[in-house]
Amino acid sequence: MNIFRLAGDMTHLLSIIVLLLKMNATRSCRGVSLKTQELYAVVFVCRYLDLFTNFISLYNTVMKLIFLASTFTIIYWMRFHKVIRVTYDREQDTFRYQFLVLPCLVLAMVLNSEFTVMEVLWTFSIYLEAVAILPQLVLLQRTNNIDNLTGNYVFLLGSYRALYILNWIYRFMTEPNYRQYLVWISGIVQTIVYIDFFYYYIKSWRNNEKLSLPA
Amino acid sequence: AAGKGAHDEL
Repeated sequence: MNIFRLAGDMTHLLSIIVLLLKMNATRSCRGVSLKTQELYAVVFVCRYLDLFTNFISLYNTVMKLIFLASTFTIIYWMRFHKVIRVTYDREQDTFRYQFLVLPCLVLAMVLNSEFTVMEVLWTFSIYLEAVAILPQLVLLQRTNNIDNLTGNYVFLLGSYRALYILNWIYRFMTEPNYRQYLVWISGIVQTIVYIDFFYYYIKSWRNNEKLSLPA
Repeated sequence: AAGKGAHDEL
C-alpha cells in the first residue's frame, strides 16, 4: 500500500459518501444516473467474487464490502425509496446498457490473462469500470443545472482513477515484476473519459460559475 | 505478482 493507492481509495470512498449524503439530505437523486450505478454494481459483484476465495487483507475485505453495500443502497433508494425514486430523471437517463456490457464481455473473453470464469469476470469488471461513467456523463450533459454535489461526485470519481495511475507508476518503480497491462490500459482509458468533464469543472470553479456542460 | 497475481487492488 502506498500513499497514491490510499489516496485513490479514499477519494473513491468519498465520492460515494458524497452521493449518499446528497441523496439522503435532499431526498432527491436528480442528475444521478441509475444506469451508471447499476453498472458499478455489476463491476463490484464481478470483481469482488474473490471475497469468497481469496483473503488479501482486512482493509481490502472491508473496502470491498463498503463499495458493494453503498452502491446497492444507492440503487435501492433510486428504485424504491418513496420520495427519492420520484425525482429520478428516467426519460433523460437513456443510455443502453448493452452498448457497454456486450463489448466489454466479448473483450474480456478474448483479452485476459487466464480463461477461467473468475478471471474472465474479473477482467470484464476492469473493462466495464472504464466506461461505466458514460451514462452519468451523458445525463449531466442533458441536465441544465448541475448541482454542486453531483459535479463533485463525478470529479472525485475521476480523481480516484488519476491517483490510481500514480499508484501504478509507483508500484512499477518499487516492486520487481509488477506489471498488469490490461488494468493499466483500461485505467488510462477510464481517466481519459473524464478529461472533458475536468476541463469544464475546473473552468466553472475558477470563474465561480455554476457547472454546465456544452451539448 | 505479474499478470493474474495482481488482484490486490480495489
